[in-house]
Amino acid sequence: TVRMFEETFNSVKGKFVEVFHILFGNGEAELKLTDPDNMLTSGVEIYIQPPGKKLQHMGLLSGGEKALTAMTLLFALFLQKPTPFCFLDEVDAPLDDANVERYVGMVKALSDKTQFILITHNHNTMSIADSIYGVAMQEYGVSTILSVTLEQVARAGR
Amino acid sequence: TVRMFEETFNSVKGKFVEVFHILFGNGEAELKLTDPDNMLTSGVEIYIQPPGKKLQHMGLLSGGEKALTAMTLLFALFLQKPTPFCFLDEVDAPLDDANVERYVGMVKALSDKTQFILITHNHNTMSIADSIYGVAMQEYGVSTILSVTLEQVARAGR
Amino acid sequence: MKFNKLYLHGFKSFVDKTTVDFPDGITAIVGPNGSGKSNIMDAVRWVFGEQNAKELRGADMEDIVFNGSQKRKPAGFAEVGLTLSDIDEAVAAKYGTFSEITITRKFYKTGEREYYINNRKCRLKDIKDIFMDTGLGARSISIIEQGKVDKIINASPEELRFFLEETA
Amino acid sequence: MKFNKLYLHGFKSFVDKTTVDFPDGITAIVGPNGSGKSNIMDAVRWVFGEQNAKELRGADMEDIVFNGSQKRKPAGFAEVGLTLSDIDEAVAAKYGTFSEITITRKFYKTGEREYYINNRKCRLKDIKDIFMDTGLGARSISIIEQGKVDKIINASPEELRFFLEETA
Ligand SMILES: Nc1ncnc2c1ncn2[C@@H]1O[C@H](COP(=O)(O)OP(=O)(O)OP(=O)(O)O)[C@@H](O)[C@H]1O
Ligand SMILES: Nc1ncnc2c1ncn2[C@@H]1O[C@H](COP(=O)(O)OP(=O)(O)OP(=O)(O)O)[C@@H](O)[C@H]1O
Ligand SMILES: [Mg+2]
Ligand SMILES: [Mg+2]
Repeated sequence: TVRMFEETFNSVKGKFVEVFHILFGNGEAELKLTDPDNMLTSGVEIYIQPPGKKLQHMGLLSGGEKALTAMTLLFALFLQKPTPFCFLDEVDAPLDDANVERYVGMVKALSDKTQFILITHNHNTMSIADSIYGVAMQEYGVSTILSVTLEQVARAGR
Repeated sequence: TVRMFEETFNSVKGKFVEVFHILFGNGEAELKLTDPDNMLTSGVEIYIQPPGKKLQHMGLLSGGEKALTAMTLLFALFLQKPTPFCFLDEVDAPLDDANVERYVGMVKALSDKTQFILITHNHNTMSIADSIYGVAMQEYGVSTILSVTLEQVARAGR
Repeated sequence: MKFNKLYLHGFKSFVDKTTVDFPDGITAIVGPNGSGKSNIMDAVRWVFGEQNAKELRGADMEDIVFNGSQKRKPAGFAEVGLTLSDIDEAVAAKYGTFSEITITRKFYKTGEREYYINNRKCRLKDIKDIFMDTGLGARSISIIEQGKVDKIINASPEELRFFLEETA
Repeated sequence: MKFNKLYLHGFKSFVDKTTVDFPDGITAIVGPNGSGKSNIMDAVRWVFGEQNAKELRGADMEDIVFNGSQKRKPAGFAEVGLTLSDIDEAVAAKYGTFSEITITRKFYKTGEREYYINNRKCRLKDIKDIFMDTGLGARSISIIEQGKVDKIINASPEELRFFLEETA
């Protein structure tokens, strides 16, 4: 299993850089082993450097950069081995318009192998969905769910 | 100071209910003392019941309901004694379109006594601002700030 | 493996029998604050076997059962069912089915818990076995709760290694 | 009391001298992810006297000084100034001014810290005294950081009492 982990690590590492460039444009990204001499127990660490910035610890990243970095790893793992199903609850909330576009682009690209369920208030995210469900409480305190169209959602928001 | 706290508590309590009805529509809300017999040391607790729902502990509230409840208390305190300055960083991120409208309505109503600085990605929030600053990194890693108009922001987002 | 539909009855704000179909591709779930969107994700994590009420935003397990509203009385139990298809052949054979399988979890306010696979009682372990090696589970990285997107970058190096091992 | 303008130099991503005017009413700050919006709020909390680097999303205080970019070398110090007007008469008299007052904080990578009021050196306590009884301060309830809006409802009953006392 040591060989297997090493192969998986090297493969995901490459995909992490690939997805990072799609979501962030330029910049540098790397997955590193905390203890490369000991493949059996070594941990994994994320290093990223947004375009043109210096390498720094993750705490200094902005809210949106953190969310995008998390998505970078998630999507790299999906490229390595798609899981049947992915459920994301308002992960687009901290993203600006340009980054929402890149995020939904990746979701679209991965959706032939993975079913995505996206809870969102963002109209740009809704617009890429194959189907939309509206959850409401017509009777106070009681949730119901029904299939809706993008036009119906746009009208309800007004 | 016991008398003073008691007066302040009763006054804020009333304002809390008032603001709650503006932000949530109906429902019940209450500020309670944890130890009413001991005004000198008693703590304060928030009880809210969104419209038509049962009273429950705060953990069961949704992301948006929690943010709106926090704003209810903040704005009630401002009605009691306006602070000169209020700085809110993307507090509108979890709110749906209808609640963003109510939130900005309250900010507008309070802005004659308090200067508000709102960091936001939400175009409805930007539209109520008296002035808008755009922060950018024309040179990578270096922030600059300049005054912008709503049209310029709308164009940049496309 | 494919998710076909989710059935909710008495789970949090879904007091009435509710069915949600999951078509292929991308499904968006929208709606006002407090309408019940995140409760659907809680239902999925619960039927996968989540045992800690705090992970479902409750103080204790009773909090997942509908606790009443202005016009409705509290429910006595919560039930969630998940129908899957394209499952692993060995699993399908075990439960005598060619394609679909439905996992169901029930919790009564009196404390009883029941698990079913295709309407036959089973243990929680049986449900977990179905998802072995798929990267799915109550706390899998492919389910990200509201406000917790940082859980991936705040993870320890050991946790990150575990995420990678799940994809090996 | 009114906030007139904020001056930044070498503070986080604001390496060049930058001035931000704060007009009356409502000001919106917009811009792409990572452009420096929340850094402005960190600057305000720092000039109010925040002493804990973690509250400013840093590991230690050095993290508030510009640490370089592709084309720029790291800065040697960080400086933030805040100009206020309509201040309390007693305070204005103390600093020999009729209307405006500027509080300044400087931090050198070598470790020195300096505080100024209208270009005269002072102590941190002097800056904090200016905001006495206004409900303002580095950790006041009227400054809500990104993702921390729940801090109000997760506050303990004692903390909530403290917030009320500030408005007495
Ligand atoms: N056991 C329960 N019985 C009845 N209602 C419940 C129960 N548990 C939670 N709720 C209700 O569910 C609501 C929250 O639902 P949920 O968190 O799914 O909202 P949401 O649609 O995700 O909203 P947001 O957009 O703000 O995140 C609460 O208002 C609460 O009243
Ligand atoms: N000491 C420092 N020197 C240089 N750059 C820094 C320093 N500290 C933080 N930064 C930079 O500031 C950026 C984050 O800025 P900030 O958190 O203000 O973004 P933001 O505009 O609020 O974005 P978002 O919309 O995603 O919340 C980081 O990318 C980081 O590179
Ligand atoms: Mg939610
Ligand atoms: Mg920010």
